[in-house]
Amino acid sequence: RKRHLAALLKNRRRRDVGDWTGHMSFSKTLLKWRVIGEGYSSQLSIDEQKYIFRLGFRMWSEVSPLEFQEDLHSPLEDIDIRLGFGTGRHLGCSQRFDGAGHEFAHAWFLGDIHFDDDEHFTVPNTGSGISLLKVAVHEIGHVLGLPHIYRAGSIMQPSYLPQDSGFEIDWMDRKSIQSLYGVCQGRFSAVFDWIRKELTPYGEVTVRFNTYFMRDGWYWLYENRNNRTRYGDPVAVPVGWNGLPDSGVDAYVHVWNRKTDAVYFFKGVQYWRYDSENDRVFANDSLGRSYPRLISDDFPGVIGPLDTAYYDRRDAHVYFFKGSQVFRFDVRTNRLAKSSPQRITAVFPAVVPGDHPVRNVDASYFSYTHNSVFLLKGERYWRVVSARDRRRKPSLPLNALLPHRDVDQQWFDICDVHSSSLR
Amino acid sequence: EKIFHSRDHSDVVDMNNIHQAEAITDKHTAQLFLFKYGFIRASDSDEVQSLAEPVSDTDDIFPLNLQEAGALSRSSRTELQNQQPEFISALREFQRVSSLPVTGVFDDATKAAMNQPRCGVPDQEEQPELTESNSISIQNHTEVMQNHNEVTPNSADVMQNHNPAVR
Repeated sequence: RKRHLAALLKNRRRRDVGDWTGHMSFSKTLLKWRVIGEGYSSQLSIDEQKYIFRLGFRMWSEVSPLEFQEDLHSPLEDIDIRLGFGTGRHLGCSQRFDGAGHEFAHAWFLGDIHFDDDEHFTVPNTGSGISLLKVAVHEIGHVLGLPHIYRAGSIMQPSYLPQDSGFEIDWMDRKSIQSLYGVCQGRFSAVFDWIRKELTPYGEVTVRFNTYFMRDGWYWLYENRNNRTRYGDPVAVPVGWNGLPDSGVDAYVHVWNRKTDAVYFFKGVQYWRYDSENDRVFANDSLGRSYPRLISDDFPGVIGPLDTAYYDRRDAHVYFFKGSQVFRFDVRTNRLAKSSPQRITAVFPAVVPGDHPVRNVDASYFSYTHNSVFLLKGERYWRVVSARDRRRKPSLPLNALLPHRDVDQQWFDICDVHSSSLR
Repeated sequence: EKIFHSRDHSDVVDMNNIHQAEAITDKHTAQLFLFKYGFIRASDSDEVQSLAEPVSDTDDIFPLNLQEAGALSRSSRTELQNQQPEFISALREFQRVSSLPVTGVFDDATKAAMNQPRCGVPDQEEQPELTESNSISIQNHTEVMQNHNEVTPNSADVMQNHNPAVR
């Protein structure tokens, strides 16, 4: 026991308490967790317990820069968060449980979570009892450094409220955890609004769109009205975009005018045309040639790999970005504009001198929500001056870039999760 | 659901004899609740202070809890009940944070709230002297949690647009 205690003291989990801001927080973003061997509940199957804990950690990972990984092999003292069930005096804990009712669990900042196995814990959406998922998300919040929060809707309320069908971490709780760990940031490989036509029960054609952010092999659907991503995202690209490469895409272009309605995805030197109605890539083009095809074959003068691209309906040109240059491609004549390629700074001049992405634009994005084009690079974006802007201020040059802002101040909580928790 | 442990299914776990937590029914058990969850601070009264001495690893951090109440000597239990002012102010604080009518009286609504299943982490902690972090000035952590417009002052307009209270 002495050796074990010495080892514990020597290898005390490296838990630097950041500058004391009232609450402790982990100083790293990848956290390992494990259910203690002797700490499984006798009421739920091991798979159910693990599924629920994995989901609980994922829910926090979806709204913060933190990532969680179950670790079954490292020494116990290297595990950041240890979970276990027990009754009465349990797991060597100094606070005994009181039996069914009242205290159902407790947690220690930056440490362990114990669940009272006298309680009737249930898996999500099954009858009465205490939702283990909701309790787990609450206690994980404590371990991450959140105190009790007395606000309707907060997951950190001290008393248990029966779980409404699908509880999620709301805006204020997100800001609470982000006040400890910062907001989610990172570059995107493509951002686009995907348009689909649908028939109403009355036979009318309605047009729907959704906004998507892609980063390498993952994507999020972003709900503009709710200022957040879809619950449960990110998802692996092949899961949602049938036929696209696992590693994601460089660019998305939707050529949409009176004669044409075509969606293209570009990756490397190749491109695919996407069948929006059947939600998968086309196997062949109209001449029976199979996709993917070489970009340069069908977009003469344009050679992949590209940084990004978008279609501008005002002048019926696709703007292909590559390095510090932009290529304007006329879809009506299927030819590059005579003036192409040009410097991005020439085609998209900066309103404020020097405030410009200059080269290597990550994503160009025409947003139907904002009726504007955005150029994203790293954690910043620049909005292209729109026709409305120029009506208000005629002095603004065509396609000028307004001063940059931070991506995470316009599109909120787009967070990675650990690959092990991808569904 | 029946739960069996031994292979011959002889030890049906009787869900009825699962140990039940002691209900909070009177001022005494209410006082223990308020102490356990930090509404009655250890420093509030000397008597309570002696009960909450720093504990070694093996003892409870909260020497008072619902099972062990019986173990208290009669004299300290009555003294605990005489902590009237502390008890009332702690009760009012609990009622306030629980969105109950703040009566300072151990009424039915308060009793029901105290008997709710809940997390074992204390509500009120011994807050150390809070220092101003580099970007946010925190007077009281709870205040920051409830009013996010201050967290990122430079984007207060954004927070203003997205603050659910405004939405």
